[in-house]
Amino acid sequence: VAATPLKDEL
Amino acid sequence: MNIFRIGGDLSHLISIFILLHKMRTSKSCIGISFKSQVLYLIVYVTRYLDLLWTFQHSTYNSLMKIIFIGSSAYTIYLMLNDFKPTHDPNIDTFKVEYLIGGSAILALLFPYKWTTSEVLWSFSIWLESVAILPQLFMLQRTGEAETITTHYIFALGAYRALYIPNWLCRYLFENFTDPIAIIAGIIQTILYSDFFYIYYTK
Repeated sequence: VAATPLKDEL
Repeated sequence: MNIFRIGGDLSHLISIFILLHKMRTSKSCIGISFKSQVLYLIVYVTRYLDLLWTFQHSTYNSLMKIIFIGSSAYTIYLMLNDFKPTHDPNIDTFKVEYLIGGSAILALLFPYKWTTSEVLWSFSIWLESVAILPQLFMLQRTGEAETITTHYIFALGAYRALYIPNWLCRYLFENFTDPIAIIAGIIQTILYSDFFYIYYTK
């Protein structure tokens, strides 16, 4: 499983 | 960052400012659903836990997260202390247990990853999409709402509504997609749509 991308929204 | 994303975040900030300004000038919290405010605090705390390990990634995001958690906690503090006598729990009767339970089930069933932070993030997204319901329910029960309260709800609704064209832009230009946020964001905007309609026609 690919690492979850950084959440860049609020 | 595109114009819709900035517009959405700005709209969110404005909604907070309107709410606090209204309470401070009228010295009351009449017309404000305490339950909705508590739901928003739960939303911000569960979603922005990542402040602890992503703080340095974006000053803008981190600052906004702190403002959202802080102002939400402050609003609740004011409602519990300074303006407590003006809060009438008898008209704030929406059953929030269903909203919290439903969001928890969706978060546990479809997170991007089964980790604590991802499940809590997903929970916060679903809960945010329905957190306004106690407020709308209260508005419906009391009938006439103060103009300022409707401005608050409008600004808060515009925030997630503006995220939709933002997601479209990001899909087209950055190949970015976030199905949980998009589905929940659309549901959230639909819940506001009746209110938006009345807001525009009055």
